[in-house]
Amino acid sequence: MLELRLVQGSLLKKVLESIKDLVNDANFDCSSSGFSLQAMDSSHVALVALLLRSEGFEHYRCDRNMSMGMNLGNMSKMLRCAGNDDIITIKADDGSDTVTFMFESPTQDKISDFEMKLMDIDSEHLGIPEAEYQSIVTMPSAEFARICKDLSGIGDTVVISVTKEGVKFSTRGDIGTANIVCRQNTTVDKPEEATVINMSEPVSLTFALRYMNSFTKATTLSNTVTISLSSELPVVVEYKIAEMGYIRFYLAPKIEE
Amino acid sequence: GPKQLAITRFFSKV
Repeated sequence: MLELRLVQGSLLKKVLESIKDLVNDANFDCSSSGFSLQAMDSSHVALVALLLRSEGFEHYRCDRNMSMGMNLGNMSKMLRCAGNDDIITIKADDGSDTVTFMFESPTQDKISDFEMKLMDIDSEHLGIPEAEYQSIVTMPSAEFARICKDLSGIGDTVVISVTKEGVKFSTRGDIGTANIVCRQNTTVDKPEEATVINMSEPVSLTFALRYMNSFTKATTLSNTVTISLSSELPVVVEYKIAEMGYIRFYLAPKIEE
Repeated sequence: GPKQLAITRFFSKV
């Protein structure tokens, strides 16, 4: 038996909107510690890892570990039927081939339930090693989204370079080139407007903008984004989910042949 | 252009 009650249901709606175009089908894993997901995109270039800790739910019951295969497009269709202020409860019985999403309006005058068919997904679970990253940049998520969108109008790839001067996003395409430098800026009114660069070694890596742009669909989940880079590793683009956990996108770099 | 690497090159199956 599984029953998870999330008062801020909009978080789950936003999570789905941010991953449904990257991943078609995924297993949601439920344990006593939380509700999580790990899935690769169909080209096996990017990986998304989601964690919603049990403490973030108003009610969290998970009698035994469960893995529920869901089509994210279908799940998104159902969650779109929940209001932004609705409380969302996820329910499933042991061994059942369906999951139920229940939506309650804040005033309890409208209660809906949607039952969705589960699917068997033979997904590979990858081990993500703990890593010390050479450069970690935290910046406003809207700024990062703006940069990715702007650069994708000019080129297909972005070179992210971190030096002690700042973080540089560069692209090149048929019409020309673009360089955007964001310098460390901690003298702002609000901490979420700061750009903070923690660099132990300078790093420069090339990534496909198509994926970066897809990751920025999670911008609504957090005011800030953290980009962790090391020369021999996929980049990690992390959006914290208030009080609950995170959504992390891993993207393998492109290298010169 | 540069070659896209696969994520599975960095993270192995568990």
